[in-house]
Amino acid sequence: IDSEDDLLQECISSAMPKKK
Amino acid sequence: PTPPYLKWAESLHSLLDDQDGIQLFRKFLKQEDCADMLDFWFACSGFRKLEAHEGNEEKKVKLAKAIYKKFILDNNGIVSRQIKPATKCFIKDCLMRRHIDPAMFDQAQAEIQTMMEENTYPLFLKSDTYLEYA
Repeated sequence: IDSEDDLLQECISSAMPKKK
Repeated sequence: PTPPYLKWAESLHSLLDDQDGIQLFRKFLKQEDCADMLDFWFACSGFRKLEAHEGNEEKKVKLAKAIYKKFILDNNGIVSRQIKPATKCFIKDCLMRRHIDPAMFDQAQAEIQTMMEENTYPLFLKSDTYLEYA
């Protein structure tokens, strides 16, 4: 379950804009 | 130069293109109990961006299932309630046939985006959270 959550978090972060 | 918080009021996309804007919008959505909508929107974008190099296929299946399980499966969830039944069926069908396509969540994402554009985003711009920040 943890790894599923991690995967989801990683996916969400990957779509966020990078710090300007 | 235009301050960032004024840019956020131009469109949902200008808001979601800025880390501080996202953070503030998320704070507002959390108060309204609908932060999942934002997470889902970004999860869909992240899923679409996953590249198709070797070894990624398993990861894609796992991720698609995780997104489905967290946001769509529970019919009472805030995201699930905003997505059309036909769209949910389409995603479920893709998963069952293991037909994992980068665009499989696009329609669901569009439905959530419309909901944010018409509802939570205008409310955010009028909220104390935004006004106090501005």
